[in-house]
Amino acid sequence: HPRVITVTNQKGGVGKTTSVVNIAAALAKGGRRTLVIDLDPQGNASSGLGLDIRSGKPGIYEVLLGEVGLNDVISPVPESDALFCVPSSLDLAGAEIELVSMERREYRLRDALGRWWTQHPGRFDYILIDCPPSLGLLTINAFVCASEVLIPIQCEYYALEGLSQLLRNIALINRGLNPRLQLSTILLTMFDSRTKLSSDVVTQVRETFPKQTLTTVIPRSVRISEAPSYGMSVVSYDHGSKGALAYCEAASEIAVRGAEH
Amino acid sequence: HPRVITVTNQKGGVGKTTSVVNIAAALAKGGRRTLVIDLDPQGNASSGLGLDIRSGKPGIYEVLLGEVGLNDVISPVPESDALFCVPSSLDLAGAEIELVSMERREYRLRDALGRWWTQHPGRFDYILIDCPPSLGLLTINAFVCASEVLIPIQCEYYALEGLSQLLRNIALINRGLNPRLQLSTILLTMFDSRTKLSSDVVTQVRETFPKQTLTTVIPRSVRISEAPSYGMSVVSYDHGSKGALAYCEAASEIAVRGAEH
Ligand SMILES: Nc1ncnc2c1ncn2[C@@H]1O[C@H](COP(=O)(O)OP(=O)(O)OP(=O)(O)O)[C@@H](O)[C@H]1O
Ligand SMILES: Nc1ncnc2c1ncn2[C@@H]1O[C@H](COP(=O)(O)OP(=O)(O)OP(=O)(O)O)[C@@H](O)[C@H]1O
Ligand SMILES: [Mg+2]
Ligand SMILES: [Mg+2]
Repeated sequence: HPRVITVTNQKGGVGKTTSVVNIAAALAKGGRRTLVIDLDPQGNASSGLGLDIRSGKPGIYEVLLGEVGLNDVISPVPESDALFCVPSSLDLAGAEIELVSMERREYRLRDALGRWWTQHPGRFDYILIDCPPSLGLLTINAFVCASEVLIPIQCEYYALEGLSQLLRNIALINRGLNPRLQLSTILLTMFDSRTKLSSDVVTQVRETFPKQTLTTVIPRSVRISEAPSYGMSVVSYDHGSKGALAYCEAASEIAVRGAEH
Repeated sequence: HPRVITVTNQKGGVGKTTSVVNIAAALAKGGRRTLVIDLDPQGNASSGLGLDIRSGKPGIYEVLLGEVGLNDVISPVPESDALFCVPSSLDLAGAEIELVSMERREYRLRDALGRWWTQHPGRFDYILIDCPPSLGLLTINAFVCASEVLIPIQCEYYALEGLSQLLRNIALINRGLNPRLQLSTILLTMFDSRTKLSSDVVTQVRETFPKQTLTTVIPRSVRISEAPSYGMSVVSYDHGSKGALAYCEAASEIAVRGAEH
C-alpha cells in the first residue's frame, strides 16, 4: 500500500501547497512514484505543477460526485516521469455544500481511491493530498482517506493559535471515521533567521511535538515563491537553491521515518 | 448608517486579519468609532486585539444562532476607547455545517446587526468584518451584511489565482442576496521591494483594478508580524514603524474615498 499523507492546516497561507508540490517533486526526483491530489478549490497545487485547472476537463470534483473514476483524471506532471496529479477544478468551490447531503459524504475520496487501488495495485509509493484552509468536508474526506497527517506550521505568531483545534479534529477522526489516521509529521516553514519570532515558534513547536517535528526547517526564500509562476517546483526551477535543498532534505527525512512505521 | 466593510479573500494568509486589526486601530486613532466583527473560527482578529476567545463567553457564534443579541457580545478593546470587537468563539468552526439547515441562513448576521442598529443608532462610524479563508456560509453572511468589500492581495504569484472566483461570488451576491454590495477597495499587502515578483503583482493589480486599488501598499515588515503576540495592533505596538505608517495611510485613504460614495 502507498503512504497516503494529507497536508492540512486550517490556518491560511502557511505553506500547505508549497510543501505538497515540493515534497512530491523531491520524492519523485528520488525515484519514488508520487501522486498529488489537489482538494483545494483554488487549484494552486495543480498550477504549481504546471497543470491548467480552467481547462474544463474533469478533475477531483467529478471523482467526489462519482461521475468519473480516479483513473480518468490522473494527469502526468511535465517536470517528472514519476510525478502525477489529480487536478482541482473550479466547481470544487461549491462541493462542500453539495457534499453535505450526499451518501457516505465523508468517504467519497476514500471509496474512489479504494476502487482505483484494487485495479492498479502498486502503482504509487506516495500519495500527497493538498487541502484548503478549512476543516470542512473536503478536508474531512482527506482525513478519512489518509493514514498520515503532515501539518506545515509557519514560523509566525498566529500559526500556533489554531493548532489545538486541528489536533482535536484529528483525534475525533481517529476515534470515529478513520482509526488509522495519525499525526506523523510537522514541518516548520518560512523560517526567517533575522527574527526572534521565528526561533521562538521553532522552539515551542519542537518542545510540544518532539517526535513529529522534522529536523529540517524550510527557510523563507524568494526562489520558492517564484517557482509557481513558472508552473514548476523549486526543486526543478532552481535545484541548487537553499529552498530546494531544504525540501529535498525534508522529503528524505519523511521517507526514512516512514520506513519505521 | 455606518460603513460596513467585509475583508475577504479565500486565499489563505494574505493579510485579512492583519488588515482588519490595523485599519480598525488606525481609524479609531483618528477618532472614528469602529467595531470589528470576527467571523473567523481561528479567532486571530480577537486575539490580535487582545481579547481571549477561549474564555467560553458568548461571541459571534451565539449571535448567529440567535441565542444572544449583538449588544451582549460587543467587547471593549484595551488599546483604544473608540475600538470595540465582537469576538469569535471556538464553536464557530462547526457553524458552517450547522447554518446549512437554518432559516434565513445567509441573513443571520445582517438580521442581528439590523435589530441592534435600530436600538443603538449612530453608535459606530465603521464596522469591519474579518472572514475565514473560504467562500462558505460565514463569508456569505458577511457579504449579505456589508455594503463594501475590501480584498487584501498578497504580492505573490498564487494570490492572483483565486481572484476571478472571488469576483464572481461578489457579483452573484450583488445580483441576488445584497444589491448594495460592491467591491470598493483593494489593498496590496506584504510588498517586498527586493523581488521582481512583488512589483509584477502590483503592476498587474493596478492595471486590472485602477479605481479600487489603494495608492498605499503595505510593506512586508517584521514589526507587523510581531504585534499580535502582544495582543496589539502595530499602530499601537510601534506607531513610528513603516508598517504602522502604511496602515494609517491606508485607513485615511479609505476614509477619504468613502466620503465620495
Ligand atoms: N519558504 C517560503 N519562502 C517564501 N515564500 C513562501 C515559502 N513557502 C510558501 N511561500 C509563499 O507563501 C504563500 C503561501 O504559501 P502557500 O500558498 O503554499 O500556503 P497554503 O497554506 O497552501 O495557502 P492556502 O491556505 O491558501 O492554501 C505563497 O505565495 C507561497 O509562494
Ligand atoms: N505586511 C506584513 N509584513 C509581515 N508579516 C505580515 C504582514 N501582513 C501579515 N503578516 C503576517 O503574515 C501572516 C498572515 O497574515 P494574516 O493572518 O493576517 O492573513 P489572513 O489572510 O488573515 O490569514 P487566514 O487566511 O488564515 O485568515 C500572519 O502571521 C501575519 O502576522
Ligand atoms: Mg494552498
Ligand atoms: Mg485571518
